[in-house]
Amino acid sequence: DDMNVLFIVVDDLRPVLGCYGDKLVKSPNIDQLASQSIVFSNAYAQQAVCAPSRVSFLTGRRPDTTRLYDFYSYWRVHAGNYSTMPQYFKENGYVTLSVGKVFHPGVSSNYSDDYPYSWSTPPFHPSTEKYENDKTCRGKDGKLYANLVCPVDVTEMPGGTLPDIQSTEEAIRLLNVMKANKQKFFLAVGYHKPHIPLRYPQEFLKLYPLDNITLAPDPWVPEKLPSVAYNPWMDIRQRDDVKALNVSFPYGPLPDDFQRQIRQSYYAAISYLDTQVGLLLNALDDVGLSGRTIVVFTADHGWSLGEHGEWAKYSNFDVATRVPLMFYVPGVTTSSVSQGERVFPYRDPFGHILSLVPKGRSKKAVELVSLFSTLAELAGLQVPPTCPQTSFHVARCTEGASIVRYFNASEEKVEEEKNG
Amino acid sequence: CDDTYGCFNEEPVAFSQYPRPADTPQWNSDKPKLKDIRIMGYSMRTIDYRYTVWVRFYPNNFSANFEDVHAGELYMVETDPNQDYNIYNNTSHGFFFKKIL
Repeated sequence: DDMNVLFIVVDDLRPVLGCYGDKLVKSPNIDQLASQSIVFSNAYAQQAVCAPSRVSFLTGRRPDTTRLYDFYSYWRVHAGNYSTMPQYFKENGYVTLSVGKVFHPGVSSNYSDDYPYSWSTPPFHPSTEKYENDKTCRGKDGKLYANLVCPVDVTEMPGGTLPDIQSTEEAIRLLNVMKANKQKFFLAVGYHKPHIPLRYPQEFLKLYPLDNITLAPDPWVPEKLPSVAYNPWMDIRQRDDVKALNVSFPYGPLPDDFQRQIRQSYYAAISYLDTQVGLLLNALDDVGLSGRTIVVFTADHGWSLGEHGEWAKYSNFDVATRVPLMFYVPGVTTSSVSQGERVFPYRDPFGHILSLVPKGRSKKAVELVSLFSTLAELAGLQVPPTCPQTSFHVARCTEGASIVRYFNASEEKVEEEKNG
Repeated sequence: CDDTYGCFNEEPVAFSQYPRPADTPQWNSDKPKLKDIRIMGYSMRTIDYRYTVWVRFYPNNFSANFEDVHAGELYMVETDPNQDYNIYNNTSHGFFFKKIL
């Protein structure tokens, strides 16, 4: 039968998750999703920066074909009128919906998240998104700043909430509408955190006492790193708390204790994000659609946490390009779900953390540009053809082959069988 | 097998890239506008290595000149998983260069 698609994309999330082996992080809801999914350990973005990566995986074309390496062009005008993955689902009878940050806002998505081409209804953006970079972080002096490290009292925030909380509420509302209307849907939910500023409910700091936070294993600029390869992390330098440190350009370094504060807040922001994903997946159970919905969980690129003396993305290092990528496919990655069965009960990161393992794991090196063809194949749609060498004139083709072929040959199973 | 993903029994390859305005870090190195891009770093990854060449790039016609290599990186996953020891200049990398082309 027709499968729905819930596509969750997270901004600047590197695979710092329990299901990727991180021992410190509390991510029970994403780990629970992984326990029902195939998890790709070596998935990479085509470019470690928001708009180019998102336009690439949403069109199934590489940056050299979208010709977007910055934020300032719209592929349909600038390169070619390429169909997008949601557009393809829409043309195949799906209601396609966008909540939060799926396309990068602005020029690169025609100031419309590519609506109406990609989406059935105008994309939802949280009303509090506009305060993201305002002075809402309380300093030690009690004043408000636009900091990088920004644990907050949510009740004090403009509108008394945060963008990702609003996105989850809207996504849950849409799930109920789709259920009531018995419509098959492609719902894309784009979460903002842990993109900077690291602004999250301050209670999540309790999960990561600063004493438990170390520096990166290699916090120095490698001796033989070509200078062209180095990313001088300009965006975080503009934040009030980093500016006040007066760090030298381009190599810094940031003071050790502040490096640990950044890492601490990146982890706290992930646990906050995990609760939002948990509420969303719990709602999928509530509307009884967990057995009929493919769930994809990924990110647009990673983020350097001090490795190689770098912060943020903007480089070709693995820490900046590698992303979490997992697919939950009822009846494929797990046995079919019986009516009323709960697959994703909400798990509290402050509670007891179960140690869950992915249902399947593949170590194959795969790419986000393959998402379009992979999801088409999983949903039973015709897979777009491979693009010719030059494809600016071709509306629908893909430069990333489907990776469904790796679902069954996941190394874990092969190893288990080998070990007998 | 010459397609991006090779034969089933051949390790698949993941390609990434990143633009730069100059050979040394400057204020717009992180996010150069298209018109300011002068170099493109093309990376090729498998589960065994990451090979990157930083080559001359021409924004006016979106072309890259792989004969004008500004710098290179090569890291072997097994011996250097954190990519701290660039062995590009210590090894012959003709094989990688041919493969990335």
